[in-house]
Amino acid sequence: HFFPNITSIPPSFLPNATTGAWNAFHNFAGCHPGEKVDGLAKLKQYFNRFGYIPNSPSNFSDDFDDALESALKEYQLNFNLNTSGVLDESTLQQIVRPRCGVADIINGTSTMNSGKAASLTTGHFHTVGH
Amino acid sequence: YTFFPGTPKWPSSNLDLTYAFFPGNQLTDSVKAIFSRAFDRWAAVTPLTFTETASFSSADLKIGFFSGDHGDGEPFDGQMGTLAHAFSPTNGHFHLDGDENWVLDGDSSSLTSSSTSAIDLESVAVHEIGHLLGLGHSSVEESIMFPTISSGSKKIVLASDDIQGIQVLYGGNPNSNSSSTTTTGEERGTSDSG
Repeated sequence: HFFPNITSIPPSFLPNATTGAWNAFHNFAGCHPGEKVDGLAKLKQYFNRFGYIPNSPSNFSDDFDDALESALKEYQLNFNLNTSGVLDESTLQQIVRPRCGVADIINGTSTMNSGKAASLTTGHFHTVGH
Repeated sequence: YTFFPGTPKWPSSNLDLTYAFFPGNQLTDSVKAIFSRAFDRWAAVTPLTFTETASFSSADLKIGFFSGDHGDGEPFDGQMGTLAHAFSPTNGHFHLDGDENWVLDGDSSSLTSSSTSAIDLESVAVHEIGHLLGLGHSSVEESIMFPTISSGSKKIVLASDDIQGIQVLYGGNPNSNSSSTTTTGEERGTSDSG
Protein backbone atom coordinates (compact mmCIF):
# COMPACT_ATOMS: atom_id res chain seq x y z
CA HIS A 1 0.00 0.00 0.00
CA PHE A 2 1.63 3.23 -1.14
CA PHE A 3 0.45 6.70 -0.20
CA PRO A 4 1.91 10.03 -1.27
CA ASN A 5 1.75 11.37 2.28
CA ILE A 6 0.42 10.53 5.71
CA THR A 7 -2.88 12.33 5.39
CA SER A 8 -3.80 10.39 2.25
CA ILE A 9 -4.21 7.08 4.09
CA PRO A 10 -7.93 6.20 4.09
CA PRO A 11 -9.51 5.09 7.39
CA SER A 12 -10.19 1.64 5.98
CA PHE A 13 -6.45 1.02 5.87
CA LEU A 14 -5.90 1.87 9.52
CA PRO A 15 -5.37 -1.05 11.88
CA ASN A 16 -7.28 -1.49 15.08
CA ALA A 17 -5.19 0.18 17.76
CA THR A 18 -5.02 -3.05 19.73
CA THR A 19 -4.08 -5.40 16.92
CA GLY A 20 -0.52 -4.33 16.22
CA ALA A 21 1.90 -7.23 15.92
CA TRP A 22 3.35 -6.72 19.38
CA ASN A 23 0.82 -4.52 21.17
CA ALA A 24 -0.21 -7.37 23.48
CA PHE A 25 3.21 -7.09 25.12
CA HIS A 26 1.93 -4.03 26.96
CA ASN A 27 0.06 -6.49 29.19
CA PHE A 28 3.39 -7.56 30.66
CA ALA A 29 4.12 -4.19 32.24
CA GLY A 30 5.75 -4.63 35.63
CA CYS A 31 6.53 -8.33 35.17
CA HIS A 32 9.69 -9.41 36.90
CA PRO A 33 11.84 -12.53 37.29
CA GLY A 34 10.15 -15.48 38.98
CA GLU A 35 6.66 -14.69 37.73
CA LYS A 36 4.60 -16.81 35.37
CA VAL A 37 2.31 -14.86 33.07
CA ASP A 38 0.09 -16.13 30.27
CA GLY A 39 1.57 -15.21 26.90
CA LEU A 40 5.09 -14.51 28.12
CA ALA A 41 6.26 -17.25 25.76
CA LYS A 42 5.47 -14.92 22.86
CA LEU A 43 7.81 -12.30 24.29
CA LYS A 44 10.51 -14.96 24.47
CA GLN A 45 9.85 -15.73 20.82
CA TYR A 46 10.34 -12.01 20.10
CA PHE A 47 13.70 -12.00 21.87
CA ASN A 48 14.66 -15.22 20.14
CA ARG A 49 13.69 -13.70 16.79
CA PHE A 50 16.09 -10.80 17.28
CA GLY A 51 18.94 -12.86 18.71
CA TYR A 52 18.62 -12.16 22.42
CA ILE A 53 17.63 -15.74 23.32
CA PRO A 54 19.72 -18.22 21.35
CA ASN A 55 18.92 -21.83 20.55
CA SER A 56 15.14 -21.67 20.61
CA PRO A 57 13.49 -24.65 22.26
CA SER A 58 10.55 -26.32 20.54
CA ASN A 59 8.25 -24.17 22.65
CA PHE A 60 8.89 -21.47 25.21
CA SER A 61 7.28 -21.48 28.66
CA ASP A 62 5.41 -18.56 30.21
CA ASP A 63 7.95 -18.39 33.03
CA PHE A 64 9.98 -15.23 33.58
CA ASP A 65 13.15 -17.27 33.84
CA ASP A 66 16.86 -16.49 33.79
CA ALA A 67 17.01 -16.64 30.00
CA LEU A 68 14.35 -13.97 29.66
CA GLU A 69 15.92 -11.78 32.32
CA SER A 70 19.32 -12.02 30.61
CA ALA A 71 17.78 -11.22 27.23
CA LEU A 72 15.87 -8.30 28.66
CA LYS A 73 18.96 -6.79 30.26
CA GLU A 74 20.95 -7.10 27.03
CA TYR A 75 18.09 -5.52 25.09
CA GLN A 76 17.89 -2.67 27.59
CA LEU A 77 21.64 -2.14 27.27
CA ASN A 78 21.48 -2.08 23.48
CA PHE A 79 18.60 0.39 23.45
CA ASN A 80 20.06 2.72 26.06
CA LEU A 81 17.41 1.83 28.64
CA ASN A 82 17.73 1.27 32.36
CA THR A 83 19.14 -2.27 32.61
CA SER A 84 16.74 -3.33 35.34
CA GLY A 85 15.75 -6.72 33.97
CA VAL A 86 12.16 -5.68 34.61
CA LEU A 87 9.53 -5.05 31.96
CA ASP A 88 9.09 -1.38 32.71
CA GLU A 89 7.02 0.96 30.59
CA SER A 90 9.92 2.54 28.71
CA THR A 91 11.25 -0.89 27.74
CA LEU A 92 7.86 -2.06 26.52
CA GLN A 93 7.39 1.11 24.48
CA GLN A 94 10.64 0.33 22.70
CA ILE A 95 9.80 -3.35 22.22
CA VAL A 96 6.44 -2.73 20.51
CA ARG A 97 7.86 -0.11 18.14
CA PRO A 98 8.01 -1.17 14.46
CA ARG A 99 11.49 -2.22 13.54
CA CYS A 100 13.90 -3.78 11.07
CA GLY A 101 13.66 -7.56 10.84
CA VAL A 102 17.42 -8.04 10.96
CA ALA A 103 18.50 -9.45 14.33
CA ASP A 104 20.49 -7.34 16.78
CA ILE A 105 22.57 -10.35 17.76
CA ILE A 106 23.70 -12.71 15.01
CA ASN A 107 25.30 -16.09 15.64
CA GLY A 108 25.89 -15.09 19.25
CA THR A 109 27.83 -12.02 18.24
CA SER A 110 26.35 -9.17 20.17
CA THR A 111 26.39 -5.86 18.44
CA MET A 112 25.20 -2.44 19.48
CA ASN A 113 26.15 -1.27 22.99
CA SER A 114 27.09 -4.62 24.43
CA GLY A 115 29.30 -5.42 21.47
CA LYS A 116 31.08 -2.10 21.64
CA ALA A 117 31.99 -2.66 25.25
CA ALA A 118 33.58 -5.98 24.34
CA SER A 119 35.57 -4.56 21.45
CA LEU A 120 36.88 -1.70 23.53
CA THR A 121 38.35 -4.02 26.12
CA THR A 122 40.08 -6.14 23.51
CA GLY A 123 41.36 -3.26 21.46
CA HIS A 124 42.81 -0.57 23.63
CA PHE A 125 42.44 -1.30 27.33
CA HIS A 126 44.29 -3.68 29.55
CA THR A 127 42.12 -5.26 32.23
CA VAL A 128 42.96 -7.16 35.36
CA GLY A 129 40.56 -9.67 36.89
CA HIS A 130 39.85 -9.38 40.58
CA TYR B 1 28.15 1.39 14.30
CA THR B 2 28.62 -2.32 13.93
CA PHE B 3 29.23 -4.85 11.22
CA PHE B 4 27.89 -8.30 10.53
CA PRO B 5 29.94 -11.23 11.88
CA GLY B 6 33.00 -11.63 9.71
CA THR B 7 32.66 -8.06 8.43
CA PRO B 8 31.36 -8.95 4.97
CA LYS B 9 31.56 -6.19 2.36
CA TRP B 10 31.37 -5.75 -1.38
CA PRO B 11 34.75 -6.47 -2.96
CA SER B 12 36.85 -3.60 -4.25
CA SER B 13 36.45 -5.09 -7.72
CA ASN B 14 32.71 -4.48 -7.56
CA LEU B 15 31.93 -1.10 -6.07
CA ASP B 16 29.68 -0.07 -8.95
CA LEU B 17 26.55 -1.89 -7.90
CA THR B 18 23.37 -2.41 -9.86
CA TYR B 19 19.92 -2.69 -8.34
CA ALA B 20 16.56 -3.86 -9.67
CA PHE B 21 12.98 -4.09 -8.47
CA PHE B 22 10.97 -7.30 -8.33
CA PRO B 23 8.96 -7.16 -11.57
CA GLY B 24 5.86 -8.58 -9.93
CA ASN B 25 5.50 -5.47 -7.79
CA GLN B 26 5.09 -3.17 -10.80
CA LEU B 27 6.29 -0.18 -8.82
CA THR B 28 5.63 3.32 -10.07
CA ASP B 29 8.40 5.74 -10.93
CA SER B 30 7.62 7.77 -7.81
CA VAL B 31 8.23 4.74 -5.60
CA LYS B 32 11.43 3.86 -7.45
CA ALA B 33 12.61 7.43 -7.02
CA ILE B 34 12.46 6.97 -3.25
CA PHE B 35 15.00 4.16 -3.46
CA SER B 36 17.17 6.16 -5.84
CA ARG B 37 17.36 8.97 -3.29
CA ALA B 38 18.17 6.48 -0.53
CA PHE B 39 21.03 5.01 -2.56
CA ASP B 40 22.32 8.51 -3.27
CA ARG B 41 22.78 9.14 0.45
CA TRP B 42 25.19 6.24 0.79
CA ALA B 43 26.92 6.98 -2.53
CA ALA B 44 27.64 10.52 -1.36
CA VAL B 45 29.93 9.32 1.42
CA THR B 46 31.56 6.27 -0.19
CA PRO B 47 33.23 5.26 -3.47
CA LEU B 48 30.17 3.10 -4.20
CA THR B 49 27.83 3.86 -7.09
CA PHE B 50 24.32 2.51 -7.62
CA THR B 51 22.64 2.14 -10.98
CA GLU B 52 19.17 0.79 -11.68
CA THR B 53 18.96 -2.08 -14.12
CA ALA B 54 15.96 -3.77 -15.66
CA SER B 55 17.41 -7.22 -15.14
CA PHE B 56 16.27 -8.44 -11.76
CA SER B 57 18.12 -11.74 -12.01
CA SER B 58 21.52 -10.21 -12.71
CA ALA B 59 21.30 -7.17 -10.42
CA ASP B 60 23.62 -7.03 -7.43
CA LEU B 61 20.82 -5.68 -5.22
CA LYS B 62 17.29 -7.06 -5.56
CA ILE B 63 14.43 -5.08 -4.03
CA GLY B 64 10.93 -6.45 -3.55
CA PHE B 65 7.75 -6.05 -1.53
CA PHE B 66 6.32 -9.29 -0.16
CA SER B 67 3.68 -10.38 2.35
CA GLY B 68 3.86 -13.09 4.97
CA ASP B 69 6.01 -16.10 4.16
CA HIS B 70 7.98 -15.25 1.05
CA GLY B 71 10.43 -18.10 1.02
CA ASP B 72 13.52 -16.85 2.81
CA GLY B 73 12.70 -18.18 6.26
CA GLU B 74 11.91 -14.70 7.56
CA PRO B 75 8.13 -14.28 7.08
CA PHE B 76 6.60 -10.85 7.48
CA ASP B 77 3.95 -10.29 10.13
CA GLY B 78 1.38 -7.95 8.61
CA GLN B 79 1.00 -4.30 9.53
CA MET B 80 3.64 -2.91 11.88
CA GLY B 81 5.95 -5.32 13.70
CA THR B 82 8.83 -6.03 11.34
CA LEU B 83 8.90 -3.67 8.38
CA ALA B 84 11.69 -4.97 6.19
CA HIS B 85 14.92 -6.92 6.16
CA ALA B 86 18.02 -7.01 4.04
CA PHE B 87 20.92 -9.41 3.85
CA SER B 88 24.62 -8.78 4.34
CA PRO B 89 27.07 -8.55 1.42
CA THR B 90 27.15 -10.02 -1.10
CA ASN B 91 23.68 -11.55 -0.90
CA GLY B 92 21.95 -8.40 -2.08
CA HIS B 93 18.34 -9.25 -1.22
CA PHE B 94 16.21 -6.43 0.25
CA HIS B 95 12.62 -7.30 1.18
CA LEU B 96 9.90 -4.97 2.45
CA ASP B 97 6.60 -5.95 4.06
CA GLY B 98 3.91 -5.42 1.46
CA ASP B 99 1.23 -5.13 4.15
CA GLU B 100 2.54 -1.86 5.57
CA ASN B 101 1.08 1.53 4.77
CA TRP B 102 4.14 2.91 3.00
CA VAL B 103 4.24 6.67 2.76
CA LEU B 104 6.34 8.30 0.06
CA ASP B 105 6.67 11.50 2.05
CA GLY B 106 6.26 10.66 5.71
CA ASP B 107 6.88 14.23 6.74
CA SER B 108 6.16 14.43 10.44
CA SER B 109 4.81 17.93 10.01
CA SER B 110 1.64 16.35 8.65
CA LEU B 111 1.10 14.02 11.59
CA THR B 112 -2.50 12.95 12.10
CA SER B 113 -4.26 10.04 13.74
CA SER B 114 -3.61 8.04 10.60
CA SER B 115 0.12 8.32 11.24
CA THR B 116 -0.23 5.46 13.74
CA SER B 117 0.20 3.06 10.87
CA ALA B 118 2.20 5.13 8.41
CA ILE B 119 5.77 4.13 7.69
CA ASP B 120 8.07 6.44 5.78
CA LEU B 121 9.47 4.41 2.89
CA GLU B 122 12.66 6.40 2.39
CA SER B 123 13.61 6.08 6.07
CA VAL B 124 13.38 2.30 5.89
CA ALA B 125 15.13 2.19 2.52
CA VAL B 126 18.14 4.14 3.78
CA HIS B 127 18.37 1.84 6.80
CA GLU B 128 18.15 -1.40 4.83
CA ILE B 129 20.68 -0.27 2.26
CA GLY B 130 23.06 0.09 5.19
CA HIS B 131 22.61 -3.64 5.80
CA LEU B 132 23.10 -4.45 2.11
CA LEU B 133 26.45 -2.68 2.32
CA GLY B 134 27.57 -4.42 5.52
CA LEU B 135 26.45 -2.35 8.49
CA GLY B 136 24.72 -3.94 11.45
CA HIS B 137 22.55 -2.18 13.97
CA SER B 138 23.70 0.73 16.07
CA SER B 139 22.77 1.82 19.57
CA VAL B 140 23.14 5.45 18.60
CA GLU B 141 19.53 6.58 18.57
CA GLU B 142 20.19 9.36 16.08
CA SER B 143 21.77 7.00 13.58
CA ILE B 144 20.05 5.55 10.54
CA MET B 145 21.12 2.09 11.67
CA PHE B 146 19.19 2.23 14.97
CA PRO B 147 16.80 -0.74 14.66
CA THR B 148 13.43 0.89 15.37
CA ILE B 149 11.47 3.70 13.82
CA SER B 150 8.32 5.31 15.11
CA SER B 151 5.34 5.34 12.80
CA GLY B 152 4.75 8.73 11.28
CA SER B 153 8.37 9.77 11.58
CA LYS B 154 11.05 10.42 9.00
CA LYS B 155 14.77 9.81 9.47
CA ILE B 156 16.76 9.85 6.25
CA VAL B 157 20.00 11.75 6.86
CA LEU B 158 23.09 9.71 7.64
CA ALA B 159 24.46 10.47 11.09
CA SER B 160 28.17 10.68 11.79
CA ASP B 161 27.97 7.18 13.31
CA ASP B 162 26.60 5.79 10.03
CA ILE B 163 29.21 7.59 7.96
CA GLN B 164 32.09 6.52 10.15
CA GLY B 165 30.92 2.91 9.94
CA ILE B 166 30.49 2.74 6.19
CA GLN B 167 33.79 4.53 5.61
CA VAL B 168 35.60 1.93 7.70
CA LEU B 169 34.35 -0.60 5.14
CA TYR B 170 34.80 1.34 1.90
CA GLY B 171 36.54 4.64 2.57
CA GLY B 172 35.16 8.03 1.63
CA ASN B 173 33.86 9.39 -1.62
CA PRO B 174 36.89 10.35 -3.73
CA ASN B 175 34.81 12.92 -5.57
CA SER B 176 33.70 14.72 -2.46
CA ASN B 177 35.47 17.61 -0.81
CA SER B 178 34.28 16.38 2.56
CA SER B 179 34.41 12.80 3.79
CA SER B 180 31.29 13.29 5.85
CA THR B 181 28.05 15.15 5.84
CA THR B 182 26.32 16.96 8.60
CA THR B 183 22.99 16.00 10.04
CA THR B 184 20.14 18.38 10.42
CA GLY B 185 17.38 18.29 12.93
CA GLU B 186 14.92 19.43 10.30
CA GLU B 187 15.15 16.24 8.27
CA ARG B 188 15.47 14.02 11.26
CA GLY B 189 11.79 14.22 12.11
CA THR B 190 10.25 13.83 15.51
CA SER B 191 10.82 10.17 16.12
CA ASP B 192 10.84 9.45 19.81
CA SER B 193 13.51 6.90 19.08
CA GLY B 194 15.75 9.69 17.89
